Amino acid sequence: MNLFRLVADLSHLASIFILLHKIQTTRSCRGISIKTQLLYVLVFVTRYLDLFTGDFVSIYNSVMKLFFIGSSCYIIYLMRIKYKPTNDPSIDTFRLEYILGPTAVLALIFNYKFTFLEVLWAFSIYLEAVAILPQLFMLQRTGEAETITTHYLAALGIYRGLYIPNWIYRYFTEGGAIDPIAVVAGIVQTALYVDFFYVYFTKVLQGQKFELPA
Amino acid sequence: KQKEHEHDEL
Repeated sequence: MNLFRLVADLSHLASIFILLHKIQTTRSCRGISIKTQLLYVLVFVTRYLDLFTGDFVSIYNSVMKLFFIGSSCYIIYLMRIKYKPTNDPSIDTFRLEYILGPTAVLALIFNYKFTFLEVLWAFSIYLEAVAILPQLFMLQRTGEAETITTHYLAALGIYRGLYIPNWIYRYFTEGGAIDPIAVVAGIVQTALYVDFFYVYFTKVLQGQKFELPA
Repeated sequence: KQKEHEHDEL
């Protein structure tokens, strides 16, 4: 564990609390893509199957895994059941098969071992890299977002961004160890946030509303 | 030498 990784994970936790806070206080999931949230459930469930195989890493690791699975399912419950009327599927139109197909194929080709768990692990890594696309696509379509939603995205982006210095740090402190699948997918994932962060820094953090140029 | 790959990240 290093500081980059710890702050990254805390930022990931924060993003989930921000999202829950947004939904609970506004009693609405307006502006949130349920497709992205469903993809996160799939990401966590397929990646954390090792919870049940006895490959114990640490208490921290297991508690976080359980939290991510539980909270992502709870968010789906809020969006699909409790605040269902505030969920507008007509603007959440990214086609999931464009994400699920290619990531499944990639996982079958590029994995560390052709076993059930390793293929699902690789799939979850590729899937997480692009899971934010329906949300960003929705933002692009509506051209604006509530400030709290942008804080949610910023926290997620910080989490991803900080994993990169974490890997660089680990490379030098752990004798040249790298995880090429996680690193390549992680860099792609972080790159997807670049446009968002440009608007976040130049508008939201200056006290303006998040609005994309027409 | 590259270390054995392990999934210790979240």
